[in-house]
Amino acid sequence: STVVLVFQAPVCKASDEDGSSQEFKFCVKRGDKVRMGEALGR
Amino acid sequence: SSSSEGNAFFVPGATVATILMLGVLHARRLYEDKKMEEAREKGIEIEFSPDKKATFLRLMPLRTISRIWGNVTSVEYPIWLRPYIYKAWARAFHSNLEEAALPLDQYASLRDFFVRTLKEGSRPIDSDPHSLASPVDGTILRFGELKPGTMIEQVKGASYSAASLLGARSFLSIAQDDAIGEIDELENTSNGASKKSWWRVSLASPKVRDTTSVRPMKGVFYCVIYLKPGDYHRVHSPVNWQVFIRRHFPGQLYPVNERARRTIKNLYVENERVVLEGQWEEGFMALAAIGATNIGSIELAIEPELRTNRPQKLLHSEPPKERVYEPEGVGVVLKKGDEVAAFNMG
Repeated sequence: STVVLVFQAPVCKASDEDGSSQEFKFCVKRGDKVRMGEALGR
Repeated sequence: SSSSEGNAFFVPGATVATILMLGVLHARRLYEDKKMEEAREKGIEIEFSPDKKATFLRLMPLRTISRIWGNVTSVEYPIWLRPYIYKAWARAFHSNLEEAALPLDQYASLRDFFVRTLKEGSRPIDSDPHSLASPVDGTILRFGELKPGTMIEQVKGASYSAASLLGARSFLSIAQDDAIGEIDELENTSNGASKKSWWRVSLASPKVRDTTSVRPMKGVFYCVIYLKPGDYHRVHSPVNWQVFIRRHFPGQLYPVNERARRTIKNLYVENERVVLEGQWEEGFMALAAIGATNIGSIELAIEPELRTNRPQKLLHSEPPKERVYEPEGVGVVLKKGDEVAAFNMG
């Protein structure tokens, strides 16, 4: 079985008033084993 | 006497031949898997290459086989036998039995054991409010950004569009709210009707600037996760979101293992699947749960009455079966980590 997620997220670096980046980045690699609840991206 | 000796010789001979044949096939499979693993480690892309097995699979009544498998695995075992069977399964498919919520002898059948829940705290949910959590245990196959005109790659040389995966039905009110007038309305070329949908708007013009704030431009991303037979087979919510609509696409039930991915074109688009679509804080969110031969039916926690993998004569002849969740525009509110669905055997 397979699960596919399709979603919108910020793409360009833009800063909030506090200077934080809002760009979405995946924090996994192809072939990684993930467990439910672990972050795929931020 | 000579006749009984002959039979005694014949039966073990046939059995040994069968075992040998299965052993050779298994060894060949292991060898191919190892070669594939080595190629992947070297960064060599697996390419699409249809083979005879794929052609043969297309002729097989896989949905029927899947339902028979479901019936076989629903058979209740004697209590004393259950731990032995589930331990054997766990050894074969590398499952962690210590995580199971119940003692092994309380799972009446393999089917029950397969969709077992986990002990409290086995899967801590990432606490970052801006993270996207994995909805399942599994292996990351693909991920990335869907730029205009691009498709999701199954393997090198075989791709499918997000539209064909999620369905083409419109999501009018949400799209209109989110588009903020900056997106040209797409014309439905097939029937001339004007239709907007979340993903169509997003894919056609993925970098949408919200004019009302300094929020960044939005893109459309995807992530494909494969669940092996030994993995925990329940699906959870990746973020806080509202599910507006469910689509059920009755379809084939091809296997979705690595070999199938590189030999069966449009695998994910042809297989039976359930798609949930809605909205999270960054916009559109869709989750597609795709079945396979052994894991043929999908159960929704938010819609327990939904039945999939039912006997059907004609597949792909009708549009997907949809359900808009009430109240319209609000839908079903899910928190990150909430259980959404489960994959069942057969």
